[in-house]
Amino acid sequence: MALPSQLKAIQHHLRTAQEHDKRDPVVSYYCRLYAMQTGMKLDSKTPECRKFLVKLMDQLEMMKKELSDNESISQEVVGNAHIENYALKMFLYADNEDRGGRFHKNMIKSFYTSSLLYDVLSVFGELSEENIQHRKYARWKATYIHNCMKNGETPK
Amino acid sequence: TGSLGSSVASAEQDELSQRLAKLRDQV
Repeated sequence: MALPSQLKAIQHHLRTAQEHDKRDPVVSYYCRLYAMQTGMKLDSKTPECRKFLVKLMDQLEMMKKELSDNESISQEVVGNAHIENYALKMFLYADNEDRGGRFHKNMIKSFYTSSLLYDVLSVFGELSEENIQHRKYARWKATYIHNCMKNGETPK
Repeated sequence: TGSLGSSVASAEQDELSQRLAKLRDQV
């Protein structure tokens, strides 16, 4: 279903969820859960947003049923550790490429996706200071390197 | 119809909130 413009802020989290449906369904589930909670805060009044959010809720309930035997879903404390480990692994991969002077689309995407996953971590509660810094750094790095490559410059 | 519309909207909002709480075992 098309994303209403009022919910644009969760577009990339939902795309990350789709990208992980096969690769890592736990990441998909919590990306959609974050999108659901954030979407309800953004706009749950207008008909098109309500319709979108009801469909998203249907999908979450189905995923929870299908993944009921997965501890990362049945116990949120385990889910929290899963998402945090996944975000850190992605961040460290991109950071390692950056420090090695290897700039490419994949490392930019890894920086950006890790920053989205640090957003997702907020469903479990307040972010740690380290995670807040990682998110800020990862999002800045993705933007900076992307702009350098667009302008034909070598990132410092 | 205006008030009917808004009451339908708030009913749906409430239902979404309850389903979210249930999803997260917070009932």
